[in-house]
Amino acid sequence: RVNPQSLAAAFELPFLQEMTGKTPKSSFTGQSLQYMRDLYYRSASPEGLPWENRTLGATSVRLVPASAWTGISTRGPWYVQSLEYPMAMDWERQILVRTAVVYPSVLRRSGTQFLCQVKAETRENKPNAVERAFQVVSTQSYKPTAWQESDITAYIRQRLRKARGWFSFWLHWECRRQRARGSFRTRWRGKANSDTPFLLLYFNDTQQGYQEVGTPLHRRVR
Amino acid sequence: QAGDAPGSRMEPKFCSLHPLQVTIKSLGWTNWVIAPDRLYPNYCQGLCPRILRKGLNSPNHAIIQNLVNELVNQRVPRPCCVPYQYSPISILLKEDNGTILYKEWKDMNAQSCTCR
Repeated sequence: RVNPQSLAAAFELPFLQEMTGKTPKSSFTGQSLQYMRDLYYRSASPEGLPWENRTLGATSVRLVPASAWTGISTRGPWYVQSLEYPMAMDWERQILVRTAVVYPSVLRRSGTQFLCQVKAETRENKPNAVERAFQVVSTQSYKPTAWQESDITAYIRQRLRKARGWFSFWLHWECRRQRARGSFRTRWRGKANSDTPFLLLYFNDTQQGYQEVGTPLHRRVR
Repeated sequence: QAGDAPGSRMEPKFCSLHPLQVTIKSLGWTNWVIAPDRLYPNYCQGLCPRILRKGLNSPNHAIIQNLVNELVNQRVPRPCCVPYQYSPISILLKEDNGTILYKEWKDMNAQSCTCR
């Protein structure tokens, strides 16, 4: 009974455009989906009401899975992998608050502690404009107990400013298993593609109609 | 002495907030929305009284419009019953490019009503 023209006009509103885009790909893995579900229920009630004491520090959080990756090399105590992430930010509407990489569950499930170095390499989406500058963005010790994140905000901010919102970058993970209980013989588990680290972009929408943030940015103590 | 029993006459229902629950499924959004599974937008319905009480938070304009309807021109309608305060909601969405988005939208649930 709705006039198709008025319905089409309604779907030009940003809210409905975001809610009802193209049918999403079914590439959501259990791991990333579970992470975002946890994040959701830490920030909002099951009815969708944001908690007063939520600590996100942003109105939006986007999980970006790797678009390409090399095979995982797991020789002895080493875990090495390279992953590509496409970056797309709408400069006019979004203000980046924080960027983090969530480390793979293969580390989490291996039962030992790791020391990881994460290097980043930016590749701008222009012909002949490949920037091959590796930069160490994080050196961190990982415990096999819970989700852990590496904060790479400074690096991404710098690149975003340069590329005006669009670029892709590779993250190279080099993790060394710490000698725990005297052996490296423990078998690696969970080498599926779904174990790849994913990127989290925390941002605020500047467009009218979105919720303003009142809570300060919460950072994990490292 | 015969008279109307209380409640037998249609009493005007004044502007108030009415609860409304909508499932994501009924909106056809299950392809995109992961959580929550239902929304509580609520709605405002009812007549705006001729004398606007303080709790309705009506602006001065609504008082004038009421007076115009009463005293000057009845073709000018009385103020309308509309939401006054809203609350935000958080939605977890799947996006078409393979990303997952947590987002807070403001002004999604009606919390109180006003005549304006």
